[in-house]
Amino acid sequence: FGTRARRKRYALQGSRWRVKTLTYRITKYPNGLLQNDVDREIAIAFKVWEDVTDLTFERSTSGKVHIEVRFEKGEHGDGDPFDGPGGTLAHAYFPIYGGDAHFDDTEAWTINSYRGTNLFQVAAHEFGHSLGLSHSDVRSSLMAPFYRGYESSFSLDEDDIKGIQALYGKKQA
Amino acid sequence: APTKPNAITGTTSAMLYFTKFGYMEPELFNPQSGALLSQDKLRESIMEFQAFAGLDQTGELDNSTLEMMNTPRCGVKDKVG
Repeated sequence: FGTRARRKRYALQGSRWRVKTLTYRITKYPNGLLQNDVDREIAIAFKVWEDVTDLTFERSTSGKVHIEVRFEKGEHGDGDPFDGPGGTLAHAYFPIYGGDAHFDDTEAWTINSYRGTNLFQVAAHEFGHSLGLSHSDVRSSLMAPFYRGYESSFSLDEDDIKGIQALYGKKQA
Repeated sequence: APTKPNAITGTTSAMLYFTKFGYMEPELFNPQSGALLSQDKLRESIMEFQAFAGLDQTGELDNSTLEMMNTPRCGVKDKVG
């Protein structure tokens, strides 16, 4: 069959948030990292999307929030159990389903390291789902479904920027 | 070589993967019922995955396809809606 010409680009799930300020809370931390480090990596993962839209993300430590972040093992109450190290790393729900992001706590989550699985990159990807982006078939995009290893200097692909701005508009000067 | 206990190595585990990530309708593959799936449908699912992953669309579970299927990934379906 060989290769077939195919349009490659971002995909939108079909739902989005109607507010510009979104709150989040980390309700369950991973075993292998310090809480302060997790707080920082999650914050900069949200900032990836904040930098190219007018969205802002505020961390809350109590009460009801838009996006709940949890590190869980195996079956964790949503009917989509994690499968241990490797395989599925994390999943997140689109806005219409609540926007929550769950990370497999059996993964070796790391920060600024070529070892393990980079928490920031995976979190930034998952928050793309929390905001309404589906997987992109552009291999270089953040929203491609496959983990491509740690990148010491990260930047969003043009495809990711077009996708998120299709949902929330461009960042105003 | 895949080392995970649940690594994708052949047709059955590949079908589970395709069902989980939206390349195959769940009713087409039910390991409990032993439902038969046409070779054409399996080939179609493989090619859809290969197209999405930027691989040559051979319709076969070749090494590059299996390697991609065993790459750590996000648990959200590739095809939604």
